[in-house]
Amino acid sequence: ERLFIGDQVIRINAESEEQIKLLQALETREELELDFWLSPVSMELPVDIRVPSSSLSSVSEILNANNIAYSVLINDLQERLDEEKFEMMENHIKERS
Amino acid sequence: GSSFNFGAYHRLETIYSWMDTLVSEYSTLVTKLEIGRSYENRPMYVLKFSKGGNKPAIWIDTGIHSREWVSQATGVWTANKIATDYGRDASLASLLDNMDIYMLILANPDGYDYTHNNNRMWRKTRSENPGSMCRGVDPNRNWDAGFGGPGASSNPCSDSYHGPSAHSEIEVKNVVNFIKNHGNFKSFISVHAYSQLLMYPYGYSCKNAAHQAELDAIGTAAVKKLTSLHGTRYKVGSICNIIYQASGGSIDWSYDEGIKYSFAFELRDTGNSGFLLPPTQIIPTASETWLALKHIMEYVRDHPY
Repeated sequence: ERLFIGDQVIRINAESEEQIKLLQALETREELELDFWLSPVSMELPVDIRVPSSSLSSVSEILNANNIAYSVLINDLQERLDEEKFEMMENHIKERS
Repeated sequence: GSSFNFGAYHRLETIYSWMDTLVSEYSTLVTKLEIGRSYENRPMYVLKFSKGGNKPAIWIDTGIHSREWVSQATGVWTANKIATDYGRDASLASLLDNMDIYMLILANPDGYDYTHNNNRMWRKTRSENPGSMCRGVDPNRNWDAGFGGPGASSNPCSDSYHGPSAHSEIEVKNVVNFIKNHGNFKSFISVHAYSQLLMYPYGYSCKNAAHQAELDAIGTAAVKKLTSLHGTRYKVGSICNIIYQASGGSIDWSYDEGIKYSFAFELRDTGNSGFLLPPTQIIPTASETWLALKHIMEYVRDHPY
């Protein structure tokens, strides 16, 4: 099973077309293995990106260098997944009983 | 059936087993049809809600993108809602006097199973791509509607890979065959998550659909009802205008097939959860979505064409 330990989901509210274009370019950077939950489209919509732990520092550097502010939605994706799985297991046990 | 927890996420087998329970509990209203098999040979079941005969019909599919779990969970809740409310909701009874409803709750069964057992973040089908290490096609870029155009990737490793040809994915082809063979669908509704949108064609083009004004009015009214329950705010518009240009989408195909009332939902994530919407949010999400779905279905019933 794939684990997502240390992966973060970050949100960016792009402030210019230039920033949108830069984020679109990030989408094509395969080596970063970014998973765009919400793609960069316009300044009206947020951009959510799951960033693997191995790419966190690179992405942070790129964003900072381009003055793109971001917030962290999910600090450690695996923690959320563990919670989700635990809850499912509990429900399953309840239903069986 | 009474022990089933609609406020929880469930595995594929549990949902399939629950479908059997629903069918047995409401045998005069609900039947289960197998419309084909997935790439990994899982059955694809459609629940048919019908009072008999072959009436004009409404199609609802949920979870074509497997990681959007609140979609499938909303599908389960909605199917149960139709069964339990029938007989005590005059409008629903009248709807089913005039139309049948078909629900495909697990539109991407291989992907859904994969999200439970291998990779919670999986979105696509699980088909192999010859010549590539990467598997899967985005089943919402694989329809014969501007196939291969803007907003779809030709890279098999991309999450929006359109596939080698239109309807190459058996999961898509099964639905296409079913809709075409039936021949009398009047509405086609596809349910996704999570950016709170109600959309209509087109996605492959930014041109206005012929019925743009009507679709927009229906969508706006439907969303008004949705918002009335918990205050969830939605945007309404064409795919191209409110998200981005995306070719090969299901509702563009259905619309171009002549199914005028084609819509796609993006259900809520009012918090910061994305695809990991907590299960406590399932019932509020499904309940508000039901108000919009019902509005659309009633409109379709009242505006035959």
